[in-house]
Amino acid sequence: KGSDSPKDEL
Amino acid sequence: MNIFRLAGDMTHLASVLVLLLKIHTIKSCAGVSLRTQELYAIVFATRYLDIFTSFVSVYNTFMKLVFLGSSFSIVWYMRYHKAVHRTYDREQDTFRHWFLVLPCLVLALLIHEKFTFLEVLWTFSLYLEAVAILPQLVLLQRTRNIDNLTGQYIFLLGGYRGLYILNWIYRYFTEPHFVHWITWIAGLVQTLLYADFFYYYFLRFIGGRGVE
Repeated sequence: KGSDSPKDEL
Repeated sequence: MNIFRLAGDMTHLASVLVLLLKIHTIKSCAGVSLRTQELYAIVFATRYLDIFTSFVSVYNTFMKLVFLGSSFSIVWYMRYHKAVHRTYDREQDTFRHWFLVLPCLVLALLIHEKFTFLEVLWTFSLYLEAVAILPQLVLLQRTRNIDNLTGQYIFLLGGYRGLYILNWIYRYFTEPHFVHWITWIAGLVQTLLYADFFYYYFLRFIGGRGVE
């Protein structure tokens, strides 16, 4: 989930 | 997190701090486009809607708060702080930035990864950020000369997304299914818009004079 999505970026 | 992304975030943070330094200490926003600042406030407001629902890390949440707080306070300073507002170049900062918002919203409704409220607004923030610098670049050409702090602000703001592109390349090769064309193309367009600014900015370093 968090790893492959750019949503963990700013 | 990789070194490119950390460098990108620090560069972005530095750009915000340089602008806050300029506005807060010398109480001047000469050469700074209020319209670009308003667009950036919208960018962060629509990108960080998930700040309370999805926790990634303390760092992530902290930086989101910093970017939200600084962008809205810069808009507040430039609009309502007497001394700062006096230095705002209203006549020259006339780019119709609201004309950028609607096309970005329409595009986000058409091209996105998931058709959900958060995802569409998040995608909208990517498209809007790609063009948010336009009012500032237009103002730059009109005001000819700009002071060093404003030049450094724009340089750092343009550089951060360039570092993010390196981060995406790194993640593409290290994370099997990290493919996000929307993020990549928006980031590339955003960085390319700074191309001529970077050109003149480096000339300034070589020539040792102000940014023409």
